[in-house]
Amino acid sequence: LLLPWEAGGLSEPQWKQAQEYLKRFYPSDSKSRAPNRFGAQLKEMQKFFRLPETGVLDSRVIIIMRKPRCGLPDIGE
Amino acid sequence: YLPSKHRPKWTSKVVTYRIVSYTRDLPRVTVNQLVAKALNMWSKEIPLSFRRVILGTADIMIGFARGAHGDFYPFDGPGGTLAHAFEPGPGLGGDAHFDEDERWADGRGVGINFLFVATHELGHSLGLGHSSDPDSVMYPTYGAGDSENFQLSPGDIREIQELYGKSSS
Repeated sequence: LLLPWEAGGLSEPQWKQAQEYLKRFYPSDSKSRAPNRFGAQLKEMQKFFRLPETGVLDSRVIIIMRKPRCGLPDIGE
Repeated sequence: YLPSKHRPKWTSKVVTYRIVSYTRDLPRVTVNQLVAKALNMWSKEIPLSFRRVILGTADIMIGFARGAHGDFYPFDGPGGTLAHAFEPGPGLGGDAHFDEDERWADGRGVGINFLFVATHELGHSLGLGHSSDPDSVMYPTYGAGDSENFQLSPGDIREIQELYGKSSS
């Protein structure tokens, strides 16, 4: 089995940074046990930024994640 | 944007604000002017006015801080999170905090344009959430735009007026 970041062709730090970003700005139900919670949160982000909702961490998503921004979530509380 | 019925708002027609701490990057008078300018951008569209207070507790407390600063949302050093603000309410409600680890500017030279970020954060202080419209001042990521022509988007005006109504003037 591939590790989660390997499956997406990412380094472990990149994947962890993306996870932190999504956890903070696209919070989902903490009780959720969805097998691909990461992909679901990523799709939420892609929807918000009007990108194709692929659930894949591509360069366009990474560019947005690296931009300086407001500390409040984009969705939810 | 969320529907306005789910968003808290100020019920008083006059909202007080106080600048409790400043950045070393800009003269205090500049910060005072830019905060007033940011608030005016919103208040000219709605029947709400802002009054600055020098002492005591105001509805909106504004300040610069670095790292952990007492609200469970520590800042992260240069880049990343620039600022945050709380929706209308008592206590921390309405307060706007700016990361002192950023390099703040008045629109000239290198640095984060304080007017852009203050207008965005004070939008949160009034009850607005993030917008996915890149032309909106409530778009969550920072982009250096044209300071001279900086203004609320038609969507921003529509949303703030949905919350507070239209200005009578």
